[in-house]
Amino acid sequence: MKPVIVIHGGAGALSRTAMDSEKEQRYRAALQAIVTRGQEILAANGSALDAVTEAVRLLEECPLFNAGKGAVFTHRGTHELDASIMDGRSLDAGAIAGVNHIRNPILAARTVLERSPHVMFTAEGAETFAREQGLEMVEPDFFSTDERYQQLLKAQAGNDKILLDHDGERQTQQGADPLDPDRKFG
Amino acid sequence: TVGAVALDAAGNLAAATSTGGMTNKRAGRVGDSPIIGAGCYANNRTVAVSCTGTGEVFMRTVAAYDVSALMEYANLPLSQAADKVVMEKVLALGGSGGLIAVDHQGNIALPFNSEGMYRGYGYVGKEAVVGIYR
Repeated sequence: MKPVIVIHGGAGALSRTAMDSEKEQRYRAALQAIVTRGQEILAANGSALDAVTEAVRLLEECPLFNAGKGAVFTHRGTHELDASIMDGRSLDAGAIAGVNHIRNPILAARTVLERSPHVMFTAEGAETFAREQGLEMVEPDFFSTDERYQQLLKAQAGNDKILLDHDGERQTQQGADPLDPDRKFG
Repeated sequence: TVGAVALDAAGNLAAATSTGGMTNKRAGRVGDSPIIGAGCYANNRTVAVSCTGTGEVFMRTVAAYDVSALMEYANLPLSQAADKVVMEKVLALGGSGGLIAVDHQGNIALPFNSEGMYRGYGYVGKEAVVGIYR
């Protein structure tokens, strides 16, 4: 039995031809650093729950990924963030949905798991719970980046398509019409 | 969407998922990420799973839990269970995306049916490995 951490930063229309090398290096460096941090926690006999919480928190703090800072925009030009966490030892779980004032949604999900008898909170109730539990709260524009906003504008200009997080990236890079989300290269 | 799964030295599994949703989504639309069993699941007896992709399909297939169920009831090893969910069941409904998973023995799986998936893993004491494309 070998302690291990695995992370993901989303899936989609990611191709070598569409990604410039500098941006690719930034993605690889971020993934590498976050995996390494997770390994450090496990190596110090930290729990799997702590390792995944910290890994996802770091992913939320990185504007390259669609969670926390760098989250995509809704049709209304707002953010709606969701997160969940589950402990395999006890089958305890915590989740929040539809929030935009909690800096780290995964910490809120973890708090739901640890400090409430419930599994899921949404919207205003989730934010009230997070605030009462002392979690860091921010203004919604904390999560906004210009790149994501440009993706929204292009999606709305191109037949109002709904895009997966990384499908929107290629659309922005190529300056073309939004990709067909059913287009697959598997 | 982002996620992490881990197995610790005590043999415990955990999974976590977080997302900003989909660009231009309708306000109030929720995907698989906060839904236990769809975008996130962990059970010490089987596996920890975090999913990413077209949320509606991962919800309808209860994708994360399905990996665990295939292992527990059909005795599939992790690699086969994860591939069956992503490359057959999700794809059959027109879903795009992937998942990461680790089982109670430390085996890992990172299948995806899309063009790429930002991913990485690291066993304690070994070098971290990251990937983007196929």
